[in-house]
Amino acid sequence: PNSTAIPPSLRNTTRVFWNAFSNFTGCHHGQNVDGLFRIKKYFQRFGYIPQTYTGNFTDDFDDILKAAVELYQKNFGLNVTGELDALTIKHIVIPRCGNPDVVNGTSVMHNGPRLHTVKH
Amino acid sequence: YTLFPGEPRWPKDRRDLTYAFDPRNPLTDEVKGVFARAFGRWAEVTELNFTNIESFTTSDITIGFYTGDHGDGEPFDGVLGTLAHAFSPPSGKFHLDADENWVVSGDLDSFLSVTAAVDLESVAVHEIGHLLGLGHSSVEESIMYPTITTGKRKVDLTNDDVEGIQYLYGANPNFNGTSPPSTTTRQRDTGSFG
Repeated sequence: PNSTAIPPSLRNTTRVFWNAFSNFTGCHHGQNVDGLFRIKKYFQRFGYIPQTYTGNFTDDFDDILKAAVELYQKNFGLNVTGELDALTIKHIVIPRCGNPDVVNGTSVMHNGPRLHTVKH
Repeated sequence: YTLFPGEPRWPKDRRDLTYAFDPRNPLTDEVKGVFARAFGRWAEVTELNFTNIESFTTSDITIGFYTGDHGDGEPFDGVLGTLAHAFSPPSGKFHLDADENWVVSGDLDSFLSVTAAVDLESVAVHEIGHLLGLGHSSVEESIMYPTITTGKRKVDLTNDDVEGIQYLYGANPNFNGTSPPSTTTRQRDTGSFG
């Protein structure tokens, strides 16, 4: 396509890609949804699925994705539903820092036990 | 606040840190001034000092704007998505996505016509936190919270940020310890990211 006809903000396919996460709103455990493997990559990028997992991601909403969604929801203070509900999806597409939230399987954001806390 | 595993930090004998910009990025003094202000916010509450030098190869901290795959295994993704990333001490690498619509100065309101404008200083303050050893925070108002809404300016350290950095490096004796101003909360809806 003639890229000049596309607004600058939409020329990059990745931006469209992140917006496309909205299509997964309502997805839950047990479903198979075309393209769902991409959101698994998102969660692995930010540490919610261990980097040690090297298998090919499928489009199945499996236990791995459910656990990742739950941890993400817990970290950001969302309702822990384990589903890709509207609030969770809305939060996922917010621009963010590229550094992971979970390192070596340990959540670095959860309000519970942290890697380090100091009481003042 | 959180720290990276192993609590890496710059060594005690290196409280005067240098930073340099990638010479392949022709940045104006105005842009460099944004980073200087961002470093200053952390220097204000610690004994760390930051000096801009020309030598990119010998500097403690290196700053560059890049697009897509830039060689560190963490490719940027174009407009929005991930905005920047930085490595824990003593790496000193600070990378920003050159595809973003970075706002360098002026009132963010005047950039409402620009799709997905992102305030550069806000992101710089956050990433410098990583360079110094802080991880992401679960405190939404803190600088080290991992997300930032487009059109939002958030540059003031919160108590959470100050406690974290002072755990790593101690307090600036000249810092009076008063709570920093609360987070600036100007915010505008921008498309579906509002």
